[in-house]
Amino acid sequence: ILKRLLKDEL
Amino acid sequence: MNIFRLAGDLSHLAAIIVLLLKIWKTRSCAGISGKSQILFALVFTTRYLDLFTNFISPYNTVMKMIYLGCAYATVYLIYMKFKATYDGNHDTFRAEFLVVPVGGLAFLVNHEFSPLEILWTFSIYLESVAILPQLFMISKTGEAETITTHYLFALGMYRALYLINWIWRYYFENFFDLIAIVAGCVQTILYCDFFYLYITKVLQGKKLSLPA
Repeated sequence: ILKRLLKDEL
Repeated sequence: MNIFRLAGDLSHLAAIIVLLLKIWKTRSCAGISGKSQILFALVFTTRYLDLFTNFISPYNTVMKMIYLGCAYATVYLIYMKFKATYDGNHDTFRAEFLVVPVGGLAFLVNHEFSPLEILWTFSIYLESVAILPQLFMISKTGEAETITTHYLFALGMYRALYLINWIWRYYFENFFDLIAIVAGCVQTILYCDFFYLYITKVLQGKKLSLPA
Protein backbone atom coordinates (compact mmCIF):
# COMPACT_ATOMS: atom_id res chain seq x y z
CA ILE A 1 0.00 0.00 0.00
CA LEU A 2 1.40 3.40 -0.98
CA LYS A 3 2.28 5.31 2.12
CA ARG A 4 1.51 9.02 2.03
CA LEU A 5 3.62 10.19 -0.93
CA LEU A 6 3.01 13.87 -0.93
CA LYS A 7 1.02 16.00 1.46
CA ASP A 8 -1.89 16.77 -0.82
CA GLU A 9 -4.40 17.04 2.03
CA LEU A 10 -5.00 20.06 4.22
CA MET B 1 -10.16 15.23 -4.39
CA ASN B 2 -13.40 13.47 -3.48
CA ILE B 3 -16.71 14.70 -2.14
CA PHE B 4 -15.97 13.58 1.41
CA ARG B 5 -12.69 15.44 1.57
CA LEU B 6 -14.24 18.55 0.02
CA ALA B 7 -17.14 18.37 2.49
CA GLY B 8 -14.61 17.94 5.28
CA ASP B 9 -12.59 20.96 4.20
CA LEU B 10 -15.72 23.09 3.86
CA SER B 11 -16.92 21.95 7.29
CA HIS B 12 -13.54 22.86 8.72
CA LEU B 13 -13.59 26.24 6.97
CA ALA B 14 -17.14 26.87 8.23
CA ALA B 15 -16.11 26.10 11.80
CA ILE B 16 -13.14 28.46 11.64
CA ILE B 17 -15.21 31.26 10.09
CA VAL B 18 -18.14 30.77 12.51
CA LEU B 19 -15.81 31.06 15.49
CA LEU B 20 -14.06 34.14 14.13
CA LEU B 21 -17.39 35.83 13.35
CA LYS B 22 -18.84 34.91 16.73
CA ILE B 23 -15.96 36.58 18.54
CA TRP B 24 -15.87 39.55 16.18
CA LYS B 25 -19.66 40.22 16.13
CA THR B 26 -20.32 39.67 19.83
CA ARG B 27 -16.95 41.31 20.65
CA SER B 28 -16.57 38.59 23.21
CA CYS B 29 -14.71 35.29 23.51
CA ALA B 30 -16.67 34.08 26.54
CA GLY B 31 -16.78 30.29 26.66
CA ILE B 32 -13.99 29.94 24.12
CA SER B 33 -10.76 28.19 25.13
CA GLY B 34 -7.85 30.36 24.07
CA LYS B 35 -5.53 27.42 24.68
CA SER B 36 -7.27 25.29 22.07
CA GLN B 37 -7.01 28.14 19.59
CA ILE B 38 -3.29 28.51 20.26
CA LEU B 39 -2.90 24.76 19.72
CA PHE B 40 -4.78 25.00 16.41
CA ALA B 41 -2.53 27.87 15.28
CA LEU B 42 0.45 25.66 16.18
CA VAL B 43 -1.09 22.75 14.25
CA PHE B 44 -1.44 24.82 11.08
CA THR B 45 1.99 26.40 11.48
CA THR B 46 3.81 23.09 11.82
CA ARG B 47 1.75 21.43 9.10
CA TYR B 48 1.92 24.12 6.41
CA LEU B 49 5.64 24.87 6.51
CA ASP B 50 5.82 23.70 2.89
CA LEU B 51 3.19 26.26 1.92
CA PHE B 52 5.63 28.15 -0.31
CA THR B 53 7.95 25.32 -1.28
CA ASN B 54 5.51 22.58 -2.27
CA PHE B 55 2.75 23.79 -4.59
CA ILE B 56 -0.14 21.31 -4.83
CA SER B 57 -2.99 23.39 -6.30
CA PRO B 58 -4.49 26.89 -6.00
CA TYR B 59 -7.23 25.42 -3.79
CA ASN B 60 -4.65 23.86 -1.46
CA THR B 61 -2.60 27.04 -1.18
CA VAL B 62 -5.59 29.34 -0.69
CA MET B 63 -7.19 27.12 1.97
CA LYS B 64 -3.92 26.83 3.89
CA MET B 65 -3.54 30.61 3.92
CA ILE B 66 -7.13 31.07 5.09
CA TYR B 67 -6.69 28.51 7.87
CA LEU B 68 -3.43 30.10 9.03
CA GLY B 69 -4.80 33.64 8.82
CA CYS B 70 -8.02 32.85 10.67
CA ALA B 71 -6.22 30.83 13.35
CA TYR B 72 -3.86 33.69 14.17
CA ALA B 73 -6.64 36.26 13.89
CA THR B 74 -8.70 34.25 16.39
CA VAL B 75 -5.78 33.99 18.83
CA TYR B 76 -5.20 37.74 18.43
CA LEU B 77 -8.87 38.53 19.18
CA ILE B 78 -8.88 36.31 22.25
CA TYR B 79 -5.60 37.36 23.83
CA MET B 80 -5.31 40.95 22.65
CA LYS B 81 -8.40 42.71 21.34
CA PHE B 82 -11.08 41.12 23.52
CA LYS B 83 -8.76 40.01 26.30
CA ALA B 84 -11.15 41.44 28.89
CA THR B 85 -13.79 38.89 27.89
CA TYR B 86 -11.41 35.92 27.98
CA ASP B 87 -12.51 33.51 30.68
CA GLY B 88 -9.08 32.43 31.91
CA ASN B 89 -10.43 30.99 35.16
CA HIS B 90 -12.19 28.22 33.28
CA ASP B 91 -9.58 27.74 30.56
CA THR B 92 -7.23 25.85 32.84
CA PHE B 93 -6.39 22.68 30.93
CA ARG B 94 -2.60 22.15 31.10
CA ALA B 95 -1.79 22.38 27.35
CA GLU B 96 1.83 21.40 28.04
CA PHE B 97 0.49 17.97 29.04
CA LEU B 98 -0.58 17.68 25.40
CA VAL B 99 2.29 19.35 23.55
CA VAL B 100 5.15 17.52 25.28
CA PRO B 101 3.90 13.91 24.88
CA VAL B 102 2.74 14.66 21.33
CA GLY B 103 6.17 16.11 20.54
CA GLY B 104 7.86 13.01 21.93
CA LEU B 105 5.54 10.68 20.04
CA ALA B 106 6.19 12.55 16.78
CA PHE B 107 9.88 11.84 17.24
CA LEU B 108 9.29 8.15 17.88
CA VAL B 109 6.46 7.30 15.49
CA ASN B 110 6.69 8.88 12.04
CA HIS B 111 7.05 7.96 8.38
CA GLU B 112 10.49 9.52 7.97
CA PHE B 113 12.97 10.98 10.44
CA SER B 114 13.31 14.36 8.76
CA PRO B 115 12.46 17.79 10.24
CA LEU B 116 9.55 18.50 7.89
CA GLU B 117 8.06 15.03 8.33
CA ILE B 118 8.42 15.09 12.13
CA LEU B 119 6.77 18.52 12.28
CA TRP B 120 3.96 17.28 10.03
CA THR B 121 3.52 14.23 12.28
CA PHE B 122 3.56 16.50 15.34
CA SER B 123 0.78 18.60 13.78
CA ILE B 124 -1.31 15.50 13.05
CA TYR B 125 -0.99 14.18 16.59
CA LEU B 126 -1.53 17.60 18.14
CA GLU B 127 -4.65 18.26 16.10
CA SER B 128 -6.23 15.07 17.43
CA VAL B 129 -6.09 16.37 21.02
CA ALA B 130 -6.13 20.16 20.48
CA ILE B 131 -9.87 20.39 21.24
CA LEU B 132 -9.43 18.95 24.75
CA PRO B 133 -8.95 22.32 26.49
CA GLN B 134 -12.18 23.53 24.85
CA LEU B 135 -14.16 20.43 25.85
CA PHE B 136 -12.65 20.61 29.33
CA MET B 137 -13.69 24.27 29.62
CA ILE B 138 -17.28 23.43 28.65
CA SER B 139 -17.34 20.65 31.22
CA LYS B 140 -16.11 23.13 33.84
CA THR B 141 -18.59 25.89 33.01
CA GLY B 142 -21.30 23.26 32.52
CA GLU B 143 -22.73 24.97 29.44
CA ALA B 144 -21.88 26.41 26.02
CA GLU B 145 -23.37 29.13 23.82
CA THR B 146 -25.36 27.67 20.95
CA ILE B 147 -23.06 29.26 18.36
CA THR B 148 -20.10 27.59 20.09
CA THR B 149 -21.83 24.21 19.80
CA HIS B 150 -22.28 24.77 16.05
CA TYR B 151 -18.59 25.59 15.80
CA LEU B 152 -17.69 22.38 17.64
CA PHE B 153 -20.09 20.29 15.55
CA ALA B 154 -18.58 21.54 12.26
CA LEU B 155 -15.08 21.05 13.65
CA GLY B 156 -15.84 17.49 14.77
CA MET B 157 -17.54 16.61 11.49
CA TYR B 158 -14.54 17.75 9.42
CA ARG B 159 -12.28 14.96 10.63
CA ALA B 160 -15.13 12.42 10.61
CA LEU B 161 -15.59 13.24 6.90
CA TYR B 162 -11.84 12.88 6.42
CA LEU B 163 -12.08 9.35 7.82
CA ILE B 164 -14.56 8.51 5.06
CA ASN B 165 -12.25 10.26 2.57
CA TRP B 166 -9.41 7.92 3.64
CA ILE B 167 -11.62 4.86 3.16
CA TRP B 168 -12.49 6.18 -0.29
CA ARG B 169 -8.82 6.84 -1.16
CA TYR B 170 -7.83 3.41 0.12
CA TYR B 171 -10.15 1.66 -2.31
CA PHE B 172 -9.90 3.98 -5.30
CA GLU B 173 -6.38 5.41 -5.07
CA ASN B 174 -4.58 2.73 -3.08
CA PHE B 175 -3.68 5.53 -0.66
CA PHE B 176 -3.15 4.73 2.99
CA ASP B 177 -1.63 6.73 5.82
CA LEU B 178 -1.87 4.98 9.18
CA ILE B 179 -0.65 7.96 11.23
CA ALA B 180 -3.31 10.30 9.85
CA ILE B 181 -6.01 7.62 10.13
CA VAL B 182 -5.26 6.65 13.74
CA ALA B 183 -5.00 10.28 14.84
CA GLY B 184 -8.19 11.07 12.92
CA CYS B 185 -10.02 8.27 14.74
CA VAL B 186 -8.83 9.52 18.13
CA GLN B 187 -9.83 13.07 17.20
CA THR B 188 -13.33 12.05 16.11
CA ILE B 189 -13.87 9.78 19.11
CA LEU B 190 -13.13 12.70 21.45
CA TYR B 191 -16.18 14.47 19.98
CA CYS B 192 -18.57 11.57 20.43
CA ASP B 193 -20.10 12.63 23.74
CA PHE B 194 -20.38 16.18 22.41
CA PHE B 195 -22.06 14.89 19.24
CA TYR B 196 -24.56 13.04 21.43
CA LEU B 197 -25.36 16.17 23.44
CA TYR B 198 -25.49 18.28 20.27
CA ILE B 199 -27.96 15.98 18.53
CA THR B 200 -30.15 15.30 21.57
CA LYS B 201 -30.17 18.85 22.92
CA VAL B 202 -29.09 21.61 20.58
CA LEU B 203 -30.95 20.20 17.57
CA GLN B 204 -34.06 19.94 19.79
CA GLY B 205 -33.77 23.67 20.39
CA LYS B 206 -32.49 23.29 23.93
CA LYS B 207 -29.37 24.91 25.34
CA LEU B 208 -26.35 22.69 25.75
CA SER B 209 -25.86 22.26 29.48
CA LEU B 210 -23.96 19.46 31.12
CA PRO B 211 -25.20 17.86 34.32
CA ALA B 212 -23.08 19.83 36.79
